[in-house]
Amino acid sequence: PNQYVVIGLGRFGLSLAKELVHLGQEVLAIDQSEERVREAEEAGVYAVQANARSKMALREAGVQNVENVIIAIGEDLESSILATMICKELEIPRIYAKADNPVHADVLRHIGVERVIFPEEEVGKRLAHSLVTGVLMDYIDMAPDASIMELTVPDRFVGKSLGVLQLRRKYGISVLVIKRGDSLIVSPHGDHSFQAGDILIVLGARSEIERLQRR
Amino acid sequence: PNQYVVIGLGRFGLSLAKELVHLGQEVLAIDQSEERVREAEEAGVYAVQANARSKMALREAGVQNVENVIIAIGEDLESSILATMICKELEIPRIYAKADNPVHADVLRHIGVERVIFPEEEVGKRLAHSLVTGVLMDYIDMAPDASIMELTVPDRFVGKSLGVLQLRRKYGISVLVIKRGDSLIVSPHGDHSFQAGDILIVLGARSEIERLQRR
Ligand SMILES: Nc1ncnc2c1ncn2[C@@H]1O[C@H](COP(=O)(O)OP(=O)(O)OP(=O)(O)O)[C@@H](O)[C@H]1O
Ligand SMILES: Nc1ncnc2c1ncn2[C@@H]1O[C@H](COP(=O)(O)OP(=O)(O)OP(=O)(O)O)[C@@H](O)[C@H]1O
Repeated sequence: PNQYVVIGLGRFGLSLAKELVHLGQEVLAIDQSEERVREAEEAGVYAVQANARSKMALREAGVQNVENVIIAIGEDLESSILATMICKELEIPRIYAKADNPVHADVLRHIGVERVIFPEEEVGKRLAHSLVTGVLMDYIDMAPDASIMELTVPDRFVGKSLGVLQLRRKYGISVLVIKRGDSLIVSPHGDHSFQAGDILIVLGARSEIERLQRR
Repeated sequence: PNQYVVIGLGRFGLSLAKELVHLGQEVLAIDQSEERVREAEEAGVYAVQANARSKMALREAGVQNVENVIIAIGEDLESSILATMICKELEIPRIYAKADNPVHADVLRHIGVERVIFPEEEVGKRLAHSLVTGVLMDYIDMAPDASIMELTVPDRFVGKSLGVLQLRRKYGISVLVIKRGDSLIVSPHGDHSFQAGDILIVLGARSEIERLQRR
């Protein structure tokens, strides 16, 4: 079964689908427009033509037993809402949907989406930050496999301090934030010890982060 | 003189303007629609009604001697392009413009913008990453004034190692990346010493980062 279904291949949906494929994920893309389906296929995304207002059409297209569906239909509010409701009925664990305006967003939240996405607003805010700080947060993506990832503290680290564990020296990993219950410890220093249940947000090479989780 | 001018108060422009104001910046917003100007003013953004196709109207509105102009007109390609050309003629140092499609983007680049912005595509890519890593990079924004910022290495740090400087302990600051010429050192460990000309990308409380730069 596919991991991700993207419904709607506008600029947002198509770039989401392409990037997921680029990140090695299984993706099924759906659009009612034959032209957009073809465009997606030409970009290396497996796509199927279907009308997302029809439960039967979505089932036949393969939208069931998937972990994540992203509804990327913007202008056609009815289609966006109907498609979301159908996915809810199909018991998709995580549904994400793009919203065109706050009222649209409220309806989607009522139906029960994981997260509502507002591309224009989010990029507006992000641009404001990067203009002011002069820093694009995408620097983190510039080193070939450097990633920011979240992981549960490995058992063998509980009760040990960062200074003793030397994660930077051994794995080249920075612990950026420790999430402990409701509090956030940003840039924890060497004396901080990990506690059971801590969630860590780390920066480092993806392969090293995986190695840390395995050993 | 204002620091930022935002032309066009669609969702992208309005949220950019609001966030810049929130970040303490001087902002002038411009839109041809009286309704959108009023909406912006109600949101605390100083806004003026003007048609961005007219050099005289833009001059009268105060678009001159500004550092940055962001052209946030999406659908009306002619207006977007004309406004950009006018800003070039007014010798604005940095012009940013939102583009609706790759051809639009090419024209803007030809005129000479600092950066072309594609909100839908950028958010599509970013969502792909956060779905796959399970981490929203916005966690960094969750601690009240934690920021990622870029700074030139302070003179007094040159030749000293991270282990000796103890930035986390003294300032609660993590050095995430050292940019040295064309190379990137991600999550540098304690033995790394700073060199003249290094550019640091750091995570920490904004006030502490400023304190570090001052002393
Ligand atoms: N009922 C539907 N079933 C399947 N696809 C649909 C349906 N309604 C709309 N779509 C598709 O959704 C896609 C995105 O919709 P649209 O372009 O209106 O949104 P948008 O918000 O303007 O897109 P973007 O801003 O991401 O470019 C279109 O390709 C359209 O064909
Ligand atoms: N010549 C012009 N002078 C001033 N404002 C203009 C001009 N042309 C368009 N605008 C304004 O630009 C704003 C944004 O344009 P529009 O809504 O078409 O773009 P958009 O890309 O759909 O917006 P968004 O996606 O950010 O919501 C509108 O509020 C509109 O009034």
